Amino acid sequence: LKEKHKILHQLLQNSTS
Amino acid sequence: NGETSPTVSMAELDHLAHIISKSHLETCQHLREELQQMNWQNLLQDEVESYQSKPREVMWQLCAVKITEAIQYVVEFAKRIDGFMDLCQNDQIVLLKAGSLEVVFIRMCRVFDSQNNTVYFDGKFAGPDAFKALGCDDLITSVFDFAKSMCLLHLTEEELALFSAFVLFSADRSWLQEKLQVEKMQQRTHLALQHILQKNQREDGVLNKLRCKVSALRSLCNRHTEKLSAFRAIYPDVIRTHFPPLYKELFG
Repeated sequence: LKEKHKILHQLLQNSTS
Repeated sequence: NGETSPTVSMAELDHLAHIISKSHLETCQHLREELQQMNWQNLLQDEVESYQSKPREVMWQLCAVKITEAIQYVVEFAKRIDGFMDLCQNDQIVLLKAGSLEVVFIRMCRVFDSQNNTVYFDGKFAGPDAFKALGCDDLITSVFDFAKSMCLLHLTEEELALFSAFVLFSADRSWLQEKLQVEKMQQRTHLALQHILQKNQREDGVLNKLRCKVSALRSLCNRHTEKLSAFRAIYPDVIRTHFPPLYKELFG
């Protein structure tokens, strides 16, 4: 699922702004 | 004795409500102060006509961009809730893929003018007729009806935040790996919502009305997916080349 949702995964990884 | 269940105290519910409410207020696309100062100006007739005369694919693309922007704020909302980031990455993705648009629909009532049946879109307030070019009048009507019915409940920001979190933590989504943990979060959120509604002296029926909204939200999202499939069948290249990558990832 992570592979198919790279952008969402990236957004989740980014520190909260 | 101050306990609502053997494992959750009133203090814990207050704390959870506080965290979720804070996350909601920090990640709302339009702050409450902005909304109060906003000139709730409706589209002029020629502006409505301008949206109506846009090619179908251009209007779809514009709406996809707006939905994607709103979803990014919902992702941020989820991330600021401790319990959400404690879930495994698979489940975080599952919950947001299934629930982010539902939260966008819930949040829509903050920027909805019930009296004029208009919603904040692209800088002004637009009625359903402005979305005619999309070719899905029935879905648009349902989305507006949903926003209107949410407005009728007159929820506070805290109640709205807790309901959004309750929807996000839906434990019945497919492909969850740690269903029990999500279920636990949803139960706690439900208790916190119930607790805050009681504290605000809302009548008992409000919680039941909110529970009914859950199925309405699912129906709206399913219909969005159906409309997108129909659109894709005619304009596959438009989606591939012009739609936001996050939108394609979530709904593709």
